[in-house]
Amino acid sequence: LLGGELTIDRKWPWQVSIHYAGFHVCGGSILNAYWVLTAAHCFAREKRLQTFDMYVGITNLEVANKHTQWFEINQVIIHPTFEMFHPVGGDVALVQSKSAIVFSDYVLPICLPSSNLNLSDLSCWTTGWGMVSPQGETGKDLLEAQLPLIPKFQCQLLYGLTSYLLPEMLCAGDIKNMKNVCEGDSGSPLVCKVNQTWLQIGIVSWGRGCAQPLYPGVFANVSYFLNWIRYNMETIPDPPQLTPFVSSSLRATVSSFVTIMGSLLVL
Amino acid sequence: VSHRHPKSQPNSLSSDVACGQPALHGK
Repeated sequence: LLGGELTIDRKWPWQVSIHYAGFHVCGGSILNAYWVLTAAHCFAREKRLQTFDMYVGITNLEVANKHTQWFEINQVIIHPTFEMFHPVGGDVALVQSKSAIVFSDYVLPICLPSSNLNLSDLSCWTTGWGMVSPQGETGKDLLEAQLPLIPKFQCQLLYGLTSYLLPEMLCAGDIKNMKNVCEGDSGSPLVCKVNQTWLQIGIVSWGRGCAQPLYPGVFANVSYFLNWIRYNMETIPDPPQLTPFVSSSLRATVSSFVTIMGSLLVL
Repeated sequence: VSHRHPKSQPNSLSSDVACGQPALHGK
């Protein structure tokens, strides 16, 4: 985040860090015990799913604490229109964890908005571990920034005709104070407070650079993808859970072994 | 684990906690 400020534990408990080969690559947000919402382009290149993992309950990526949980990924669902009508269109993905996220004051889900939420006059914030300067400096601490929403027509004027915006996209940025999302913030949530509850209205998606104030951050509009999100979360079953299991033959073998060892000890 | 979140949020996709309600509120 450019122009972001340090945040504190428990303030954004839905924030997820998605790692690839041990390095932070994208943000995400917790929707429920098994599902994380992020940007599809985080998984765009052909990569082995086993090389990804996720952290929740963490603010400093170098210091896992007692509230931090680590998860392997069971599957990733990419939106069917990803890159279909726009180079970064349909930039939404659902990530299913292999095991259940345990909720606490440090780890909580974010709410999804209603499809007809009025976006005017909302106080919206974004968070992320992305670059903190256009030179590519990265920080290990989670940053936060309040980003005003920018009307679509104004955003399209700023980007010009070469970078067209789809209806499923929305723009946010603080032009005056040079606050913007940057590389590594992708997938992180844009959240707004409505009636004392935080709703996720956007997913960090793309932009032209980070430090050019005339080019705000562009977000996938969560409201646009609500049906797809809900359908997948409701129809895809939870991943199978590994439970301790000992076959009857193995149990007999173990039992015999224990008996023999017990006899030897007596002798 | 927090026990203070009732299952009453209409927008929540979670079965056991309320969404969008951090325990800590920023100033």
